[in-house]
Amino acid sequence: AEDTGVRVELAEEDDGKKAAIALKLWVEDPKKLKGKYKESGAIEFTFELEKETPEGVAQEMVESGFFHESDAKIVGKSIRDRVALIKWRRERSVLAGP
Amino acid sequence: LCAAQVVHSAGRRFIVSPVPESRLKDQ
Repeated sequence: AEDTGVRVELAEEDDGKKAAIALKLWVEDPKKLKGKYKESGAIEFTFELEKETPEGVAQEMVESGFFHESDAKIVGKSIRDRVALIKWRRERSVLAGP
Repeated sequence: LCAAQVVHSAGRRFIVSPVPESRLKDQ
C-alpha cells in the first residue's frame, strides 16, 4: 500500500469471523498531512467491515478533532488500504479451506 | 506514560493511547 504517513494496523488478531474488527491508527509522518496535526497518539476503534466505509470513519475522526478536514481523504485511504488487505486475507483463507 | 483517553463520537468510541517511539518515523 502507498505510504500515506498514516499507519493503520489490527489492534487485535482477526479470527476471520467477526463483523467488526479492532483497528489502531497513528500518524507516522506528520509532514505528509496537509492540515496542522496535533500529536494525539494512537487511535483505537472498531470498524464494521460490511456496514461502514473508511471515509465515514475518517470524517468522524475529523469531527472529533483528531485531524484537519483537509486530511480526511488521506486518513480514509489509509483505513481503506488496511481494510482491503484484511478482506483479501479473509477471502484467501476461505478459499484455502479449513 | 499517559493513561488511555476515550473519545466518543456519534456512537463510536475512540481510544487514544501513546504511540511507542519505535513506531514513529524520524525519531
